[in-house]
Amino acid sequence: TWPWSHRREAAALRESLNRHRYLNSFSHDNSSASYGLNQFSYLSPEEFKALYLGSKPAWSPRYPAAEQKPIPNVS
Amino acid sequence: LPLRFDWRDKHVVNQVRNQKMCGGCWAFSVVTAIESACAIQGKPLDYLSVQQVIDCSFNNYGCSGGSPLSALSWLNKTQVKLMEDSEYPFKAENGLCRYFPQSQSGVSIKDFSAYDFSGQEDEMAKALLNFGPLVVIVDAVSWQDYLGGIIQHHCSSGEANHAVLITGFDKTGNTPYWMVHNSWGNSWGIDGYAHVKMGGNVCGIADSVSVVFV
Repeated sequence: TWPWSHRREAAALRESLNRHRYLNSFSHDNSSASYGLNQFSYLSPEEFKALYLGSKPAWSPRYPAAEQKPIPNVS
Repeated sequence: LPLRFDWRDKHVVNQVRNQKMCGGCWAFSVVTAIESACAIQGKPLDYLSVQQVIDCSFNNYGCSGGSPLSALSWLNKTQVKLMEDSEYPFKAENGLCRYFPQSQSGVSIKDFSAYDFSGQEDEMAKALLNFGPLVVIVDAVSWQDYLGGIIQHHCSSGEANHAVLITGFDKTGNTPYWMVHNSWGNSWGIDGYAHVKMGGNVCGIADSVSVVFV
């Protein structure tokens, strides 16, 4: 008899737990990122993206790395 | 390059803020970079108004999203003076742009530059050292579940959806990483920061890198 919003959050939380298992399966050493419950776990990925990921992709020119010139042979 | 460098150690980076339920990361990253650029020049480390950028940067969409490059371009073209945060506080929703008299003190930018540093992250580290914290855009979909450690997988280049600020790097361990200042409050990640592996353009962190000059 939970209200719809609670059921939605519970479903998002279950989905988060499954996601954490998958994301953590890639950790090979103790410096690798770990994933788990945090303040966003009650949001579905779609809700999270809509609310918190507000930047658009952008194009920038390639950085002109300093040109390396060969040093001529000198005696 | 030093093995480790962090602008926070120079006391020129403000605390991580919380964008709440407003997709204004693009404005947070730009404003935090401007605050640091001012402090690097010896001015006080003040909090400037993110809300002013959200409300007034007409080429963006406020809390519905935007681009740091468009915001920098707008700041540069209009020479708008950014007010202090206390004068024009953050309210996590779009508002009407407030205008201030020219006599009012504030910070305007002198210029900015933006480059794709993919494949050249050591050059990117040099830019960080020479100019200050870097505004970058990343694919942060998997950051929803991040707790700590060095992000090395589960994100792509070329699919940016979030803007953040790089304040430093650490190459002392087996996995070198960027120190990434986020805007989701300091209870997220490592006191509000994420660590992202250096090299390999992880999460597209080197795809579009901006520096601001004040």
